[in-house]
Amino acid sequence: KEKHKILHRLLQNSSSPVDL
Amino acid sequence: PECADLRALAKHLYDSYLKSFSLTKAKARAILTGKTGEKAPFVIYDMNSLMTGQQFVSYKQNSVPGQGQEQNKEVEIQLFQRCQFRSVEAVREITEFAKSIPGFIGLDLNDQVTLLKYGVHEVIFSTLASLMNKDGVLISDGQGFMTREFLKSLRKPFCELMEPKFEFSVKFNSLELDDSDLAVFIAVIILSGDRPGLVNVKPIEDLQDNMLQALELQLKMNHPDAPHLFAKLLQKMTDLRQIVTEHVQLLQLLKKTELEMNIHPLLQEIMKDLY
Repeated sequence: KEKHKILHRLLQNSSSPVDL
Repeated sequence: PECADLRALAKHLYDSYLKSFSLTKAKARAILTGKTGEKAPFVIYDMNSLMTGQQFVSYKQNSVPGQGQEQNKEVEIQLFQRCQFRSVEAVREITEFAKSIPGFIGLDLNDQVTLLKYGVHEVIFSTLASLMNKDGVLISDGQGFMTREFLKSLRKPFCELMEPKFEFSVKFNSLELDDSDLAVFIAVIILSGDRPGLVNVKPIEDLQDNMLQALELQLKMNHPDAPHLFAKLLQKMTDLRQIVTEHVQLLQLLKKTELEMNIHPLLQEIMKDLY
């Protein structure tokens, strides 16, 4: 899960901005 | 009644495609053929026009913190960083689209991640073809047009980045799909049950079977004069995997050799242990 934390976040939040 | 369900599914996917993606093929083709009535895109064909174009073409990502420091870097690196930011935005759009596919959010969360990890680049290169013709590609939401020759003139290995995508797009565009076809096609790509590391394959295959039926019917209805289109399109899925493999290899090379360059964390996540 740690390995893909941004993908997880995108899947679980609606349209959250992707921070750097 | 089964046909009606498949048509409703195709319609649903088309609606969410229109909501998820900023520039459709219909709009891009109108811009490329000069039929929008708006002003033509600014053409970038050499370093001078690139410099001039930067004043006209607004880049959304300029508002992203950390971009200021990029301005002192080599042109190739700056261009590549902009490509990366567009790719990150595309991943966000594709994720939103994926979540709208009936049954997708009911899948195991780790499998959703795996499907996106393996699917996003295939979707990016299928939809990028909509923005391309044999001579160049639309950039910045259609405000600019960067020529294929200019991209080929960049120093190695950057000159090798886009050429395979142009070659694919010329063949793919000859199928003359429209946005309503592409919507179902990319849902089929996302729901591929043969991605490495999937935990629960059966429900993914069941969803994809249904999508494939919807795609076959969609193509029959929308392209009655092209009886082999469904088979031709399925063959393109193999070409897409090849393009993604080569793309990821090139990015991994860039990461090693271009020390000035930062790969976005989301793209790193996707590329890590991919192929």
